[in-house]
Order: sequence, then structure tokens, then C-alpha cells
Amino acid sequence: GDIDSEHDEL
Amino acid sequence: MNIFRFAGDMTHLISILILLLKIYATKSCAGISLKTQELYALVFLTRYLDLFTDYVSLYNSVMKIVFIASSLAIVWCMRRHPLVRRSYDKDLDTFRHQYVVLACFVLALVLHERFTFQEVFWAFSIYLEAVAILPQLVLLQRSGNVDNLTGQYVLFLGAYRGLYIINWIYRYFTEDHFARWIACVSGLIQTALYADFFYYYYLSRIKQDTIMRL
Repeated sequence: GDIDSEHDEL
Repeated sequence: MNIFRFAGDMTHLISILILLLKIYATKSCAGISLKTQELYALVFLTRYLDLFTDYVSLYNSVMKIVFIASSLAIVWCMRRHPLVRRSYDKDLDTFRHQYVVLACFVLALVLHERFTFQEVFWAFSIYLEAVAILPQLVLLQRSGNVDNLTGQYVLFLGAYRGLYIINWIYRYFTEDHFARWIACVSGLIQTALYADFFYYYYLSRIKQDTIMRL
């Protein structure tokens, strides 16, 4: 998905 | 990815590995709350549902697998390992964590970024991680046993929280869209509860050392 929806933090 | 978040992930992982190695080396889990460890395993299992659907980076995927595996390994050791399970304080570790799970799930149904299966479980895992330390805090107040909760474990746990807060501050000032208020607010509550745990940990530590010296 687009970056801000993607949870890139663990 | 910034250095604070990377260091935060590393210290978080190290704290889990320290606990796992301590339990495995001493074959004892006295003073450790199985309920808190089960909540942590549930946090990782519900947060990383996107493990097979969204690929962020190799680091992200590898770390997700390592966190799930190490937290399940601790739960397995405390439940199944014949020597370790005998030292579990079953009658002291009586915090009703199922109510905490339910409360976090209801909150996630109300407060989330988007009402999708994955997002609701992501918010649930964020809220659950914030309160997962409660059974351990209660057990520590009851048993005062810090044998298996080594100072390094507490140190790395504190470093993990501190570095993540610095990471959020850093991201707030360097990225235009930084709208992760669920993780930030919940993370601050988590850090406050960890500070409470650390306070009782050091009280117990001082009491234990005094008794040893007498």
C-alpha cells in the first residue's frame, strides 16, 4: 500500500 | 529507517533474547510472569499479520519472524520445558489478563486508523503491548523475586522504550506526514508503565541485596 498506510515500524 | 529506530529494535530484541537465555541457562522462570510473555507473543502475532502480504524490507520481514519466534520460545519454555515449568509461580501470576485482551480489542474496534481486519488487529497489538507488562508488574510486587529479571534485561527494555520515543520525535521533525498518534500515545503509556515496573524492580533489587548482606 502507500507509505503512510503501511506500518513500517516493528 | 533511522538510527534511533534501528537501535530501538536491536535493544528490544536483545532484551527478549536475554530473558530467553536466562530461562534456558538457569532452567528456571521464577519471578517471570507467563501471562506477560503470552501477551507479548500475542502482540507480535497480531501485529505481523502482514508478514506474508506486505513486503516492507528484508530487515522488516526477518525481524518480524525473529520477534515471533523468540517470544513463542519463551512461552514454550515456561509451559512445556519439564524443568522450567516447575519453577513457574502459578499461584502468584494470577493477573486476569483475558480482561486486558478484551479491553484492548474493544478499544481497537473503536480507535483505529482504518476499519480493516489488518488495521484493527494492528491497533489491538499496539494497545496490548502498552499494558502487557501489567501481569509482570503485579507478580514482581507480590513475589519480589528478581532472580531471573536481570539488570541487563531491564536496561535493554528501558533503552528500547527510550530510543523509540526519540525515533518518534526525530520522525516528527524530519517527515512531513507523521501521523502515527496511535503508536505514540500508546507508546507513551507503555513507557510510563515500564517506568513503574523499573521502580519496583529496583526496590526489590535493593531489598534482596540488603537481605543477602545481612
